[in-house]
Amino acid sequence: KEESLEHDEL
Amino acid sequence: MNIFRLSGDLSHLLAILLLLVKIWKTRSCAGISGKSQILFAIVYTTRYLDLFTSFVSVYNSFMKVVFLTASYGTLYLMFFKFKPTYDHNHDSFRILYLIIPSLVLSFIIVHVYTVMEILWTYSIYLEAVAIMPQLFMVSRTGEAETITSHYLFALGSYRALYILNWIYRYYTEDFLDMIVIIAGIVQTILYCDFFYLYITKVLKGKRLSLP
Repeated sequence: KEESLEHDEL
Repeated sequence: MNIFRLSGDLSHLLAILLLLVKIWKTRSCAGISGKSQILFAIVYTTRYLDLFTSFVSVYNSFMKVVFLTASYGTLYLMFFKFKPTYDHNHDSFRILYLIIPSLVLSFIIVHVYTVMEILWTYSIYLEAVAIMPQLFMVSRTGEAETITSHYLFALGSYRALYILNWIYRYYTEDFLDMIVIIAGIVQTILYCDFFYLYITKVLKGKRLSLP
């Protein structure tokens, strides 16, 4: 299963 | 973090606080679209679910909590505390026309097929168009209070500043997220007409009224 991306902006 | 991103965030924060202060001080939410505010609450809720799953920085988490709290606070003021002042007759944009297509698009164009990622993508698409009921309301009434104009200007500037941030990040760290960039450009374009009126009227001390 692919991991969700980490979004570093708001 | 760079100066464009920080300015964008502060502009976003300013917009949200301006709106809260305006409603609180005037004891009225006249001229404000409750439908846009509902959409923004959906945007923040679906995007900031990652408060519970990933930690980026104290700054990020703090801002997310502020945006969520302010957004729901605004809804409370509009739909409960100052409900009699809410101008729902002029707030007639059909938000399902924005909610459904954004949802469909977030299943079609998304980086990774996970629930969290689809919700994040949905929040990006919905945010791009969430201001439409508010702009529609201004066009229907033909005017906006000066403080409402400042609110809209700050809110529109935020994504425009983010575009500069993405250009900067592309050159400095190879960051390229086409979903958020295209949506951000669409979002900013929607404000262009308003920006023009703001600069030619409000900044010259006139009230924003449409011809």
